[in-house]
Amino acid sequence: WSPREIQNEHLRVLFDPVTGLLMKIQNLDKSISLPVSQSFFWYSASIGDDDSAQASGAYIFRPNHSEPLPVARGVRTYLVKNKLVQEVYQNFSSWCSQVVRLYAGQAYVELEWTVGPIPVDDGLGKEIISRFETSLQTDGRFYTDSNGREILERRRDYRATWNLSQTEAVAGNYYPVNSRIYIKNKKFQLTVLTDRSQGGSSVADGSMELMVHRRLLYDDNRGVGEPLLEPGVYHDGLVVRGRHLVFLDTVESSADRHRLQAQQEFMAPQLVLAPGGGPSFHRG
Amino acid sequence: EGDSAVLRRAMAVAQHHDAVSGTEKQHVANDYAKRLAAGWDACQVLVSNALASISGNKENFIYCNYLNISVCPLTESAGTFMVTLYNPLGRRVSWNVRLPVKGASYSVTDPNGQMVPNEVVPVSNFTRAVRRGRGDATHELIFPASAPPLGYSTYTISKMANRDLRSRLAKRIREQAQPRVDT
Repeated sequence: WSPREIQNEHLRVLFDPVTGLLMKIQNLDKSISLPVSQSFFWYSASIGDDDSAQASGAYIFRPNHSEPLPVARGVRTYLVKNKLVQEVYQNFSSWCSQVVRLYAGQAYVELEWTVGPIPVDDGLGKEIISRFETSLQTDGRFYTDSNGREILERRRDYRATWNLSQTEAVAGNYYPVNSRIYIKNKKFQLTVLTDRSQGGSSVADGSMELMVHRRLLYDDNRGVGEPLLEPGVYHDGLVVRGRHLVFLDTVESSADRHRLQAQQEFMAPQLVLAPGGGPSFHRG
Repeated sequence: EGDSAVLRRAMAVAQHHDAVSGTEKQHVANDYAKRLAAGWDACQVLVSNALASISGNKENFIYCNYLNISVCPLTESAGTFMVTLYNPLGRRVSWNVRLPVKGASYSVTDPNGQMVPNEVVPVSNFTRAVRRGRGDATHELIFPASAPPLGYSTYTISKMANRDLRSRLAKRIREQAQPRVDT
């Protein structure tokens, strides 16, 4: 048995009963329903090929295929549901999991992912992405922020100031995502807020992806002199945990949502704990 | 004495393009992390002093850096504790607080002494797998909180004993047994 949906006052999130993956998001306030599949994939890192000796490394993202491999085709899931929160826990593999979460009153879907330690025993460097696939007709366009401020339009396989001959179908379309990325058609917009800077792209119409973790075995010969192979405290690779906040709204209303929430993420409340019962204090 | 200069210096070093993009050697990355951690340590004293000064209470303020993996020695072990939310934004914000705990039931009161609804959920296996011996909280306490613009709110949390649970359950059964009158 796997959970079919979670819902609050504003949103309903539906899951595929067979795969357990996110399948559809509905904005109940605006009666918007969008098929959205979300899953984790990995690009196999290039170590150099006939076209170029360039390996993927700290400076360079260079997958050896344009199509990433799924971390899992189906996930094991379970549901936690109470008055304050509804959560679907998705287990993709021993090193990749996610919680899809809706708090009461919250107008966005929270995806809390945990990725790592990335296995490299097979001798392959791996670059892990979270990909959202929708039916939106996006005409090769997607949007990323410029350091949390201006939003810039990005066009696939296009540069505004010169005629581009694209040689890297994926990497050549990756852009910095400091706080948000979105795709839209004439009516609806799907926005993802990140909790840290990541690389992101839309390599196909209606699709949007963010790179959440990478572990590589070769130096890219750009100066750092070592592969991007951070060992972590336990010397088996880093585990990263982060959040993506997903908004589905009309194009007109989306900025009002993601701008305010991004402020709240960037300048999040600071939690300070205390056992209590301390003496009163007055500055001298 | 608190000192923000240590963190300020570490942040200045971390403006280097290698720190921003992650193109530094591993031992340099370790040094960036060490500098930032030392900076945050010194800033914690500064924030504690400021909170003591503003609130008029000299508490043993504790900062749990591993809350994202449900680790916090204080909340795991204490029967009663306080949570202060400082809001750096110029508008009121609402926030869902999640704290690692070991108990099954808690009472949460807001700054006005009003009870706040809360829930306790089990710590997931995903989290247990990544915290690797750090902390042994079995549950997470969740409650909605809010803080005023550029200000703070303090919530008090108390673990409920079994007898409190029993009396609450008995009260709920009595309420359900009685017909409700809507006015």
